[in-house]
Amino acid sequence: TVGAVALDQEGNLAVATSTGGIEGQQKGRVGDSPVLGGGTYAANEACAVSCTGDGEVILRGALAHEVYALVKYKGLTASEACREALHLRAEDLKGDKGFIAIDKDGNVAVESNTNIMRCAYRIGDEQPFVAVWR
Amino acid sequence: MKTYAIVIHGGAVTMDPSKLSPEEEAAQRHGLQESLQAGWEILHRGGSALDAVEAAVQSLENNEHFNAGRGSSLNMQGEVQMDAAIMDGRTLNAGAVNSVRYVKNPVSLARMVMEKSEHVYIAGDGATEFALQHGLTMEAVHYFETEKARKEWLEIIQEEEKQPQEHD
Repeated sequence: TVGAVALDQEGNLAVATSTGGIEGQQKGRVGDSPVLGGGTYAANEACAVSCTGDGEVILRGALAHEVYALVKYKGLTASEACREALHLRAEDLKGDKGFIAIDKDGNVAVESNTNIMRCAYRIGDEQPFVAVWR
Repeated sequence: MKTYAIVIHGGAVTMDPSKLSPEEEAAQRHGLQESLQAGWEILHRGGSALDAVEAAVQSLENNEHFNAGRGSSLNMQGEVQMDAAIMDGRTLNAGAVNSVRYVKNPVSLARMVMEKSEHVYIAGDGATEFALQHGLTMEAVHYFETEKARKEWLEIIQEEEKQPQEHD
């Protein structure tokens, strides 16, 4: 799964997520990526979020919307919200979860418990950051 | 100038860190840089967040080192089957597609669904027909399949065949 979240100079947020699914998956299986609120969500008043990991777990937790709700209603930053969503009902929602997010103030977040998280970000004119985390 | 920023993630089929070769990691880092640059340039010039995320994801879909578009995983039947979604935080408009084949950039199809249809979500053959109606670029099956994905798929299938059959 790949994804991007962005904040433009007008203060608008957007998200896109795309996936080739999982190796050997059931034909017709839908993971989190194309499900709005599951693996993809954006709203200007809060944040934009894209998820990767175990799609079924992310779907059951509605984790992209969870991050949005934590930013909007609890006043957390994108990073704080992703960390909290990562541990949401950990016993019931066991599995790989990865988030990228950006909030309306331009705070970026990358949080994950996956084996590998390949990510990158760039804020304004600052130097780009690229990482393959294990 | 107001704040602008972009974040991307790029999953690949390999989830076992020990199987990630230095060459593959270097290729993935390069792909991440290209994708980031594609999105950042749009934001830097004053373009929209929506255009930026589409461009960044298109770049990853076109790169065989990531699990989307070219380089997608293969389903049980050994076929590529892709999903994508896009959402505009300004309007809460959204578009999504699932189980599409042949469409070079599923993220652009998702955007087309958002902007050119009355719907939010179109699946399977309907999504493919919608892509054809709107002139999106299509590719043959072999464009999407990589040697790496085929090899990992074969390993999974062979492993399943080793399991004892518990039904007629």
